[in-house]
Amino acid sequence: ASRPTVVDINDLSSLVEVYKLRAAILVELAAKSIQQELQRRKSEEDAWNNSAIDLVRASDAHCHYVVVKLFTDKLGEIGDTAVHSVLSALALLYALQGITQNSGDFLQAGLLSVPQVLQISVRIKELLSQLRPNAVALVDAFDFHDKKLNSVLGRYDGNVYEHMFEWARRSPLNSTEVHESFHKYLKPLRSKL
Amino acid sequence: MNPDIKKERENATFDVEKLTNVLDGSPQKTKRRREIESLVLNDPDFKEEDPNFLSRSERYDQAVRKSAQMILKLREYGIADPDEIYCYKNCVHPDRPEPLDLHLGMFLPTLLNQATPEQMDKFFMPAWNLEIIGTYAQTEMGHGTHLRGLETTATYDPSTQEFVLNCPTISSIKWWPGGLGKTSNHAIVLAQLYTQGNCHGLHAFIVPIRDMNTHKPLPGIVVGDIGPKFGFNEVDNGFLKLENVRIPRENMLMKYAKVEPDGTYVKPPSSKLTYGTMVFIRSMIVGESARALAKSCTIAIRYSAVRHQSEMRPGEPEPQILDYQTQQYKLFPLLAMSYAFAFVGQYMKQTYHRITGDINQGDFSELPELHALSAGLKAFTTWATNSAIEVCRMSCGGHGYSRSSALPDLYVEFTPTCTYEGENTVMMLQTARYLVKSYRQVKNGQQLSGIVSYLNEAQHQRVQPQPV
Repeated sequence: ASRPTVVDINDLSSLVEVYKLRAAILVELAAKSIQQELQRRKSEEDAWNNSAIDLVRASDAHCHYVVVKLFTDKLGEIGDTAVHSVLSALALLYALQGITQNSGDFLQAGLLSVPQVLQISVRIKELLSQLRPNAVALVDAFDFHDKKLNSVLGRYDGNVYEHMFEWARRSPLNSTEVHESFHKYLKPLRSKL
Repeated sequence: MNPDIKKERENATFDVEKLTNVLDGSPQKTKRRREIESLVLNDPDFKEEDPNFLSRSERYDQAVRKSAQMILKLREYGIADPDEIYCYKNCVHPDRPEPLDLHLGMFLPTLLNQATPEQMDKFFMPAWNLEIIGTYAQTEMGHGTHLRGLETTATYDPSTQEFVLNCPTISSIKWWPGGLGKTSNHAIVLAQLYTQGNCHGLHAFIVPIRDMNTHKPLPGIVVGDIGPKFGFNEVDNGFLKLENVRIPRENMLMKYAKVEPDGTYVKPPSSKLTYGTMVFIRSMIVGESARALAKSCTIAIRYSAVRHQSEMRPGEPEPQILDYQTQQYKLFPLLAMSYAFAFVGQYMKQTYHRITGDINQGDFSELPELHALSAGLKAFTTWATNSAIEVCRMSCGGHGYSRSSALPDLYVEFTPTCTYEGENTVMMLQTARYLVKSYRQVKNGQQLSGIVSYLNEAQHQRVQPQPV
């Protein structure tokens, strides 16, 4: 067997390998489930249906690998050092978070050890702090004009509360100080009680 | 400018404009996008009443008015590039589907991909000039993702060289297509083709449904709006019941499959070609996921920067919400995901255009891989984004529930992507079919190419878990 791959949880290309192997192992698991069903004399259709959960998991892992791979590949195209640095932190956060959320797959497949998974949780917290100063700038980069974003909470100038109050006052229910229902129903009700 | 958010921008360690250029693809594309946006955002003709304060009928009316203006102005400015049309349209109807979506996004592309030159002459220019307003009627009341289950029939009558289209059962009524209820006067109808007593599966037929002048339904056509939904308020998703409607033979889209005048059927070169439009749409949905998630993160993170709550250290002023680790843990992985999906969206668009270029040269070799990849990534990204929008909304506290936040709309307008253009679980199973087939090829000693080639490598590779 070839030399085992050493997983460095701070190295994106190493994480791409781990995602790749997770996907390959889950594809193999699904294919073998179909095989076992066929050996139990199930029809082809029933063998596939009885393996559907494994099949969906395999596809999900395949897509997850593709996303992590493409994000990592994209970093190779970024020339600006500062942009490269902040995108690398995002890519690492995305890859590590994916491992945390699917740690069972990686542990079950023997791709990572329990101490490594614990180390990943620590690393994620470091990345959160590292990204904190750039959070607003990272969403500013999407460059959504306020009229496109259409959100009082997401306004570029951050003047949320003033504009929320203004928005509420424009609501049709506020077009009159006293809504007609008061005179139609509530006031007559009083005289009957 | 709110002082908190001003300080946030002063803390940034990179040039925002450079990252914007990366997301657009180049500085030139950023410049061009902003030009197009300003054409709309500064145009008084697109001024609108806040849709949150309108009835459904008023919202539909306002959307049609703006769409009509949009078509006129796209002509006036000579904007014809699909990406630029898309950008313009997204400004006119921010985060909202609109009544002409299927005309622009399905009817015209399907004509381009599947009509013969003669059919292009007959239908394309009238459609381009909105004389023909079309939709794409595939889904039925009882049949959606499983296309082979569609029941609507198209039976060829050689004596009159016509197709007879019919919805034989209540479950075969076409149901859901956007713009079908009140806007369109034509539909591309997907139906099971019968000729010379044989069924040849799903094919596409151009069916007139309303009179081109009076806009009244034509004989044999029962058509209307399906009523209010979770969102999509501006779209007249409709129903269409065909009662033995006759159309000329020339109305079957015959760039690939054909029916000769005597009823002889000619097979298409690849069974997947009818899927071409869906692969295009699925590839674009990946970009939609990125956009919707980016907007949700923008709203949640900017608001978390100006919102102050609770007390981290006794006696100190209320800190910004964004300083709480739990808030960062909710939002920053989603921010990372929106960048990840943005780059996947760029990749899918490039790959789609490359492979359709090959198809036009007669090379279908990569279509199965593209079909599997677009299906899987459509499911993967929409499921993840769907959950993420809810996390962003709830991370804004009570105000995330106000429509003024735009987060409820982002959710209800996005969530159908998990179901339409292929229900996500079925999409994942379609991708799995391709993966298992590839796996079996590896077992038979074949060398794979493309994005599944790792199945070859993985046979030999092992990973050594490391003690920390």
